[in-house]
Amino acid sequence: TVGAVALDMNGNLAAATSTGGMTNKQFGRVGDVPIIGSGTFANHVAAVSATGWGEKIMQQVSANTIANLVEFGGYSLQEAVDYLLEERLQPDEAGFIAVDSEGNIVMNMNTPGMFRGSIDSRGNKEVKIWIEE
Amino acid sequence: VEWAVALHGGAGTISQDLPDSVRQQYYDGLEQAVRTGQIVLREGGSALDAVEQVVKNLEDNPLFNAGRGSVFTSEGTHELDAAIMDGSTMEAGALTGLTTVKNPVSLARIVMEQSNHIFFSGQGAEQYADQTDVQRVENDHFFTQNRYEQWQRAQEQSHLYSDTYRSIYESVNADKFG
Repeated sequence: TVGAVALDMNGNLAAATSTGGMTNKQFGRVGDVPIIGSGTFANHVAAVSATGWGEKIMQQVSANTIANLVEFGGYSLQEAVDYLLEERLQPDEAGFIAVDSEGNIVMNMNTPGMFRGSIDSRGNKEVKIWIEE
Repeated sequence: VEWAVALHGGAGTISQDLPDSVRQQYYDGLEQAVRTGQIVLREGGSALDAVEQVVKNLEDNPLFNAGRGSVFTSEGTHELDAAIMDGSTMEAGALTGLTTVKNPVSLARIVMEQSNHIFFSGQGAEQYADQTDVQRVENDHFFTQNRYEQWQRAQEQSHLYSDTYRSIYESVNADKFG
């Protein structure tokens, strides 16, 4: 699975996700990626793209829940992503990338690794694979 | 922060024993995708353009499980899913089960911007693609040897599972990735 989230100069947010699915998948199985609100979501508060075990990500309506925690729960983007990863999902199930309307970027996972990268207008840049990098 | 972009190429158990050359390929691929988003946003492009271009870049990179380099279904084919959402309008487009669209994310954007609907599946998604000018490819465009060998191993394991019964969760847990 691949995904991207962005904030532009006009303050608009967007998210996109694309996948080949799960190896050896059967019977028209569909994961979280094309389910708006689960694997992909954006509004005026946050943009989120997910990756991992699709069924688990769907059960938590994950991407929308992250945005809702920020909008209605008073969570920071980091706290919202961490809440999903630590309280709603089990270890080894998912990773999220997210950006909020202030340009805060969060890339976190409860798996050993996630291919990920980010950059912002201040020149903050990250390209990482494993969690402990 | 005037603009920002983040991307992922899948999460899971990624071996720390990757050969340096392969490890570098992943870093280079991620760097290239980051640059793609940077260029769009730095030049004043929209967040929507940035996420589409970044995901297209990753779909075209055979290292990642999307577009070229996608995993195999149990039937030995490739089925692709994609979605895009514009936070400024709450509009969205999504597709599942595509087999001949080179860059599913671009078709998702067309669904969002040009159709009255949000989500097309399978044959209907392919028929919708017929009405657009998105680039089409044969299904084997998405083939990579690495994914093929991964699929063969999964097939062998699935036969073992059927003999000794494992739950779908155990089976998925053993081989989930992205």
